[in-house]
Amino acid sequence: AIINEGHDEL
Amino acid sequence: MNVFRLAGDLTHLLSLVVLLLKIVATKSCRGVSAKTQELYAIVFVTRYLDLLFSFVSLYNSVMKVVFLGSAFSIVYFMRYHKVVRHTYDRELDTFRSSFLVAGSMVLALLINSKYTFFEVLWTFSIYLEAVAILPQLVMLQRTGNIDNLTGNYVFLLGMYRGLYILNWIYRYSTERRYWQMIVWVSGIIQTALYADFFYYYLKCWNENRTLVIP
Repeated sequence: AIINEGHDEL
Repeated sequence: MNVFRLAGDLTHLLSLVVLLLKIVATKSCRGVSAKTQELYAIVFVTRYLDLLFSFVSLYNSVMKVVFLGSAFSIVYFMRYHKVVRHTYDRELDTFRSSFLVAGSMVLALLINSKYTFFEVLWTFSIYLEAVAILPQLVMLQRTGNIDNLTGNYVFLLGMYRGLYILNWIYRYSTERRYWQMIVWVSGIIQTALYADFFYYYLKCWNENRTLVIP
């Protein structure tokens, strides 16, 4: 999977 | 993942369980703002579009699906369930939520960290979440006596926001290169909106009487 752009919170 | 973040997420989850429980067990959504619930459904859809192309952790993905599912279930009950929909206080839920959507979209187009489709929609969801509780808070003021479950639902939502602020402070002091100004400013504004409610909630709880917002 592509690592997201830093949005690791809900 | 730290203890504040986990406690915040679990409190958020609990608030949704409490709301669904109230609706399903009492077959009533009295005092609950459908506008706020629809705004949350929009917030979750626009924020969790990244389910389709990014993976952070199994925990994150499962929670996103659960939040989406619960938000749409609540809207379904309030708008379409053959019994519950008749208990919706339409005339008390008159906040013009379309202004909140339009305002958040304009702000997201103006202030964002990257001008891409998904990033602008994500930023929009952050701004919209900050103000999505407003129709519910206005409705509580108009409702008079507020039942325990509805009061607890809003209290838990406010707790979740407070715990997220502690999570940011913790992360900022322990992680390098952790900086998300848009989220912080929106989150602090969002939490501040609950101040008034918290004051009356704790006051009534202290005096052991049902919640009334003057």
